[in-house]
Amino acid sequence: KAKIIAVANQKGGVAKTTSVWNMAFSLGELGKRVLAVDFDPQSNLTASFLEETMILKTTIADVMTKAMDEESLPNKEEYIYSRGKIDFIPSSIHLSVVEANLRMEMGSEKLLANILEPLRALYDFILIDTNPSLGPLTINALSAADSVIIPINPEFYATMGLTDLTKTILKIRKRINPGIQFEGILMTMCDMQTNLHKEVCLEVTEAYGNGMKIFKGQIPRSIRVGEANRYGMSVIDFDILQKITYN
Amino acid sequence: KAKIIAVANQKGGVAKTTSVWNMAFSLGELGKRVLAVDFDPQSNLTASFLEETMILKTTIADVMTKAMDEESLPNKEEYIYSRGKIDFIPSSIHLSVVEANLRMEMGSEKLLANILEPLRALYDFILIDTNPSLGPLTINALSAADSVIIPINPEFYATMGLTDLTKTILKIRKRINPGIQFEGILMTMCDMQTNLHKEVCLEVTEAYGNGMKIFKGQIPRSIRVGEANRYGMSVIDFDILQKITYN
Ligand SMILES: Nc1ncnc2c1ncn2[C@@H]1O[C@H](COP(=O)(O)OP(=O)(O)OP(=O)(O)O)[C@@H](O)[C@H]1O
Ligand SMILES: Nc1ncnc2c1ncn2[C@@H]1O[C@H](COP(=O)(O)OP(=O)(O)OP(=O)(O)O)[C@@H](O)[C@H]1O
Ligand SMILES: [Mg+2]
Ligand SMILES: [Mg+2]
Repeated sequence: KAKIIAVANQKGGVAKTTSVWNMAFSLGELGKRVLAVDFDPQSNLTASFLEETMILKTTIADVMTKAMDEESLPNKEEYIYSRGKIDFIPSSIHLSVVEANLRMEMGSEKLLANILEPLRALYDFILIDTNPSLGPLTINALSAADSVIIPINPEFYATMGLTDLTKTILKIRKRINPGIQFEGILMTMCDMQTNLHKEVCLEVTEAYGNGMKIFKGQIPRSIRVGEANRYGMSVIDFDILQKITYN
Repeated sequence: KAKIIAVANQKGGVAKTTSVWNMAFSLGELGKRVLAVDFDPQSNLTASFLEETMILKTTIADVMTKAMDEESLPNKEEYIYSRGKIDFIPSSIHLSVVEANLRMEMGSEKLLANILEPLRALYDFILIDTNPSLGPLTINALSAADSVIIPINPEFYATMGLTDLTKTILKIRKRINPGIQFEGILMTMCDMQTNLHKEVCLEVTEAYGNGMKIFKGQIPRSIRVGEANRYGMSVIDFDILQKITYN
């Protein structure tokens, strides 16, 4: 039975999408069956997964719309696509229309949870990428998740939002999803040669380290990550490609 | 009469807040009268402006709520604060409640415009920081603006969203704010020693350079920017401080 992990932080540009993308492939390399869900109308994750030949018919926006209208869902073969060892459910800009409608729809927090529940048996991990907001889409993702990974870059603006995010997660635990746990804080885009990043990493560890796990592995800033995202490859594959082409 | 400029891009972490913050101080140094408006519930801009001794009573969320309820607005002295030569209107997390309510309120796109209109006579520039979304708050900011600056970092995920953003701005021009112009695209966090950033900057210039201005000044990536934001200083002041302390 799959573990469902949401990757969330309302602060923009902290490497939510990059983390889901690379985690999906790393887990795949370890032989795990992985489903990645793009739950951001920006659809960055979808753009990385998409290969030239793929044509997207049904996205998570369509499935959510059917769920909201209490219509029967499409067959999963219609909205689950594959790329190598990894399956994914794509997104589209229409998900922002779903977000607006979710606000008006009573009891709509568990719509995504109900879509993912029957898929648990098919995977080891289901990873959900979210948009930079604490609105109805992220609430749905957190209501469907067993745990949440919080990526954060070691800078002032990013640490500011941690309090609101943890408050929101605790509210969801109390009211909607009693099972949600904190998987941990993932420090991303770290330049540990700078005093700023050293200091802020320490601050985050002091402020949150008691109540929550902070992953020991800090993801360094490297232009390779941006390059890998651009070529629709994981950092592992891109690295291997680099080694092959440069040597 | 002030020019109202919105700084917007639904892609997260492209330096919207950092650009408003440093532009406000640079214009102030040039002797311009500047009002900065924080229109993001995350309130990052407010955190940079805030000094230890300041106590925020009224924020843009309170003013918007009064405007929505057709009540008379508070005196501007209650919601306009000052820091050095720059005035600012702070935000708070309650602005996300305003965002949810704006969706249900007919004809609410011009609420911010009506708040800022009487302030035009007092300033040369009014700069609006927005949240990473194309929702009701950013629509309000774009409906109030004479022009829009689009910050973008030269990476794959950021360039993807430009089409949606320009479409949204053109719709606003047609339906709500016929005067809105594109001030230009500002390339931020550029590391021009990397092929990736050189290539993407070229791509953006080729794709958008004909129809829109692309500022010649590309903002380089530098840890000084993160440091300045953390100490609540502009890059200019921080630089001067650095020079004084290090020499
Ligand atoms: N370790 C890293 N080193 C260098 N660049 C990185 C790293 N991780 C992510 N990036 C780059 O930083 C930018 C932001 O990352 P990403 O888009 O994954 O963040 P996000 O949190 O998903 O953003 P959003 O809030 O818009 O959804 C991207 O251009 C990405 O390529
Ligand atoms: N030129 C730069 N060099 C290095 N770091 C920068 C630069 N500009 C911005 N930053 C850092 O990048 C991060 C993102 O910038 P900022 O928060 O201003 O973006 P934003 O678009 O306002 O984000 P959001 O979408 O969350 O509102 C911040 O930590 C900031 O300090
Ligand atoms: Mg993302
Ligand atoms: Mg910002």
